[in-house]
Amino acid sequence: VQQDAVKDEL
Amino acid sequence: MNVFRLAGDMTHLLSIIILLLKIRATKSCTGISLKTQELYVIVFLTRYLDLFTKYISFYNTTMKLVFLGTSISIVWYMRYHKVVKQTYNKDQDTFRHYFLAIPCFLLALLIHHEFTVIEVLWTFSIYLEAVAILPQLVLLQRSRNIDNLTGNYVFLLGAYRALYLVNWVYRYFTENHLVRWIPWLSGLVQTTLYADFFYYYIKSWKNNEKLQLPA
Repeated sequence: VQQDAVKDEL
Repeated sequence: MNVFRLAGDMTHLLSIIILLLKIRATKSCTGISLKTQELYVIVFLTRYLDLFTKYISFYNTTMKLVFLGTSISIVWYMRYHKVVKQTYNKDQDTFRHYFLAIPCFLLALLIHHEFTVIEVLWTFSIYLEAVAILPQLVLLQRSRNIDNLTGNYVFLLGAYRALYLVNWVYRYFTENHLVRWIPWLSGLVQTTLYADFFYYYIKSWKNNEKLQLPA
């Protein structure tokens, strides 16, 4: 879940 | 989405638009490193693999398509456009960019968040983006006079990741102290590589003189 938050960036 | 990240994305978009305008308007890519542009295409291709599998938002999908489309068209112009390709400084743009890509890939194989194809390639794109500007900075030092559009392009490109650093600080404090070492440290390296360019760019802007990087 941690990394998913990053994936909303370009 | 926070204002720092939006400002970062807009700055990034503006830098690419400026480069495309320079190439299309002047039909010239003098002073632009094809190696750096090719590395950016690899960065976007390996970072946006989930473009069709994960829908985050209209904005996210649109921007990914714009970044992919513009970066690929810039490489196309510099490689295949009959007029533009003549203006490419082939003999000065000699940085061996594979020496950048391969260590980044090996590092991504070693240090990542989870060992899946998507995640390792995403991590590779983060590491590669940090160093992708190096061929361009080397070319700028070699080319005696840097035209304004090229200078502005590189400045905005450096500024976008600096804004992302601010965005990460903001998100750390507002999203239960989410820690993301990989993009943070890579972003820090990326922005630091621009440090001396920023210095000379701001100095030339203050003294209203031509931008010159020391050889």
